[in-house]
Amino acid sequence: MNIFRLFGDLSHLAAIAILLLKIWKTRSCAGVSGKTQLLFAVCFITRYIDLFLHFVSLYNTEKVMKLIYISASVFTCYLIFFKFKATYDGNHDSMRAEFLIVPAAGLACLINTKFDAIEILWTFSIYLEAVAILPQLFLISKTGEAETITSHYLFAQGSYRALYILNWIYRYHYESHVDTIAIVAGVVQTILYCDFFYLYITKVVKGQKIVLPA
Amino acid sequence: APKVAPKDEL
Repeated sequence: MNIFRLFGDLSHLAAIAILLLKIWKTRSCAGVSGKTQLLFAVCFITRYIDLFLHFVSLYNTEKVMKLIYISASVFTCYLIFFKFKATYDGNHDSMRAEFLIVPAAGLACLINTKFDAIEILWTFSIYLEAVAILPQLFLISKTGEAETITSHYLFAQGSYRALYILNWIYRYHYESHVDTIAIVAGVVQTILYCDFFYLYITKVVKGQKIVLPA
Repeated sequence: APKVAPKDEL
């Protein structure tokens, strides 16, 4: 474990917590893409499928973190699609998730390290996570604005994988550890946030709200 | 040569 991965995971946890708090406190999921949250839940379930297959006692923080990620993302989807369904902005959350899931699944079958079920599910999860934020960014471009709290959520979510890139550089240098699939997908994922990062740093940090030229 | 990573990351 290195400092980059530690802060990456903390940033990821923070993102999940910020979103849950936003929805729970404001009792509304306006401005939040339900599709992105569904895709993240699918990512966690397919990536941590080993938890379900051979459930071993919660003997380390990693297992606890995996369970937190899965339960928090499923609970977030429950809040969006059931509890606060009336506030779900379905009209603007209109990016076709199939256009992300099918290519990720296809690519996972073509480019993977081992052609077996668990490995392909893991690879699918990595590819899907890289593009899972697109419906959320699409929604913001459609509504033309993002609530400040949602911007903080996006910043934490984007920072997590950016920190993981630093973690991979560190591990390559000190542990000669390399996972090309995760690295390439992580770089693509982080690039998708660049536009938002620019807006966040130039606007939200100065207390302004993000308003896109609609 | 760098070895392929074990799945030890979240």
